[in-house]
Amino acid sequence: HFFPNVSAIPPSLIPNAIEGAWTSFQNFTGCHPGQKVDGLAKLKRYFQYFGYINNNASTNCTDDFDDALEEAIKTYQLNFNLNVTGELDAPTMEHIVRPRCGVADVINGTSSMNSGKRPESHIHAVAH
Amino acid sequence: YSFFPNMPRWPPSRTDLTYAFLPANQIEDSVKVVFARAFVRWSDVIPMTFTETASFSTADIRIGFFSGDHGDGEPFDGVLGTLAHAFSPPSGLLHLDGDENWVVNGSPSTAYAAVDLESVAVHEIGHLLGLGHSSVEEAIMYPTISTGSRRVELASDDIQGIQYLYGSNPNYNGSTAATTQEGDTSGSGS
Repeated sequence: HFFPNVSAIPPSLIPNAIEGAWTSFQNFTGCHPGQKVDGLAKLKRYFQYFGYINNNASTNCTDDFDDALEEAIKTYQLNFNLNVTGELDAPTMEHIVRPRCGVADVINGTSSMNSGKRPESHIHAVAH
Repeated sequence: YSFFPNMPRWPPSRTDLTYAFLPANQIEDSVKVVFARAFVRWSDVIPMTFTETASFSTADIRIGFFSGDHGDGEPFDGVLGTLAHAFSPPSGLLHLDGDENWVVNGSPSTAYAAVDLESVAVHEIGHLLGLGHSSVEEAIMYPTISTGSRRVELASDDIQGIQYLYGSNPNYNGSTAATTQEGDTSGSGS
């Protein structure tokens, strides 16, 4: 759908009327390690898609906020210059739901973004 | 800046690349102009040229808009979410999500679920040339973009990365590096 400029966009396309692919992730804001939350597996698949959780770890895609998810969040926070809390805090969630490129940030377990440039984080990324 | 694993790049002998649009998309000239501008942003800084060709099957770079599963194992997800993807050299595949609302000219607004086409095109061409994602928020190769923003000028981080792979365009005078992002950057994008 192409629009020559912003004035050509129909009012029906206001964001609140659009259910973006990741809008529902906002419901996970405040979740922390150890919890089990309905639908959290979908967020894990998001991290898996972008390379933060190993593709072979399909058995980990449960609704449990486990170690794999915590490490994925920490690596993500490093890459996007967020405070490294390992939790789904508001700034992290605000970032996760942004539209983005479909190319993975972490490829074959390593990242050349921020997380790959810090030795202690590189170890975590490879471990996944 | 970063590269794909093993730092793939177009061979040194391939400095003049062609690109084509998927015929089935029936892309209008106004959209083709956007991509032409996006390619020039990269050819301004490295010794490579990009020329449109009508022959999709023989083009070095093949651009297409697709919805959902389109056969490459990376299905698109509808409005927002993932916007586009491109493959590392020398595959030359650039795919954009046909379900998005693309703004062709001028900055979009956070008031709409629409995305600036040129911003995404410049980013994906970076992947086609061998760049990975960057943690520098001002860089073209930063992975996310808010619906209300327009980011089309290469930042110094992008230029350093691409010139590491291909060297500098002899005519590049170092004046095109941007350090700011145009448009509204405060929106969440959803």
